[in-house]
Amino acid sequence: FPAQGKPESQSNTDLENAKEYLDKFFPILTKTQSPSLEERIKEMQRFFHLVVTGKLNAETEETMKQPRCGVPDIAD
Amino acid sequence: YRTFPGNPRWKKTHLTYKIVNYTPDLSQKKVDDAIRRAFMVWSDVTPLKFQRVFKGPADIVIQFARGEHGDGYPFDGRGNTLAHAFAPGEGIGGDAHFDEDERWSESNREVNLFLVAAHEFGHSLGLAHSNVRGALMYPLYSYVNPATFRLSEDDRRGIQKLYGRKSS
Repeated sequence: FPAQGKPESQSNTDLENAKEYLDKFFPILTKTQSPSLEERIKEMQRFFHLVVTGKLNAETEETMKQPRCGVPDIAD
Repeated sequence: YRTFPGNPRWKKTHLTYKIVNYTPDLSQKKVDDAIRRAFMVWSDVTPLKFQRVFKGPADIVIQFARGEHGDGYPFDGRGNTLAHAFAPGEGIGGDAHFDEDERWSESNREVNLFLVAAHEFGHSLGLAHSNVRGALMYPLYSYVNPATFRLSEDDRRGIQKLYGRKSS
């Protein structure tokens, strides 16, 4: 039987998807700074008026899955 | 509301648009009508006038496309990204692209073309995304009845900052 996927691998996929979303819609605009994923999630949460935790919680993931416009939310 | 960096905007009030292809999801008449009404959302509150052209260049070129479609910003299949548009400028500037992998509609089923087009044309005219929930320029799609649609105060202030008010 195939081994069951580890919970953390699912979590890694979620984080990868979140990073992809942030790269697309909340791109890093400065070359000098490299904000942490937590900071980037916070930026997204602030924009959408979500509870700002810096964590990839259900509310944040739900927002990331919603149909939307392809133009970044932070204009570059 | 927000505008793009440098506040790009059209330096003229008479703008042309061209529809280069159609989605099979709706009749051509319904697409034409949705696009026309989407432009009216903005021309109702500004001095802007939109004229459709069928040949030659146009300020705002409208197309339906799927996946990679030549602008470096590929669409992603059904769901998620529905459309995108470019800020005012030469060439691709102002152009609006709609993901053909979506199911476009004139109602509350699937994705309403009029609502998405009105949003995208906001970008074509120089508005970036607003973080005001309920504003047309909010980035997430949500259905409202097109028959009773009204531009929010946030959107109106944004577009009038760029182009002024419609003279009475």
